[in-house]
Amino acid sequence: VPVFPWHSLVPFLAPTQSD
Amino acid sequence: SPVALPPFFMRGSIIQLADGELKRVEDLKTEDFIQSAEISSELKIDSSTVERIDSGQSPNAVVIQFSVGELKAQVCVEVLVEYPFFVFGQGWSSCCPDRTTQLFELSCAKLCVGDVCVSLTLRGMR
Repeated sequence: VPVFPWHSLVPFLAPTQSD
Repeated sequence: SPVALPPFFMRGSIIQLADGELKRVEDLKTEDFIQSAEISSELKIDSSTVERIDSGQSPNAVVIQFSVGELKAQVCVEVLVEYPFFVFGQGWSSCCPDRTTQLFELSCAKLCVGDVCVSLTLRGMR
């Protein structure tokens, strides 16, 4: 059974300037 | 022509959280994403508010404009109408929940302007 990482489900939208 | 759908949105897909815990995609909660991002050294959760939803280039596509993060960066993405986003406090939502349910067997709410979606950015961007 394949296992997928949690972050593959969430869109990567934009880098932020902070942090 | 048919577009390949990401397999991990299919009901029953096994998802690994950052702490190693395994959950089915339909059982994921807002806290799972927040806690996984807290553990992650590279990824950070952002809140992305849906500003506009327009028709896309093909009949099955939509262009969604998000306002991302504290800086409210405007980002547009074109996706298939059935593509699900995770809305804070609500769960999986798409522009055509009936189609998402039909294709993925994944229960979905209707994605609307004003919804706040989970998105990711990189930590340490300067």
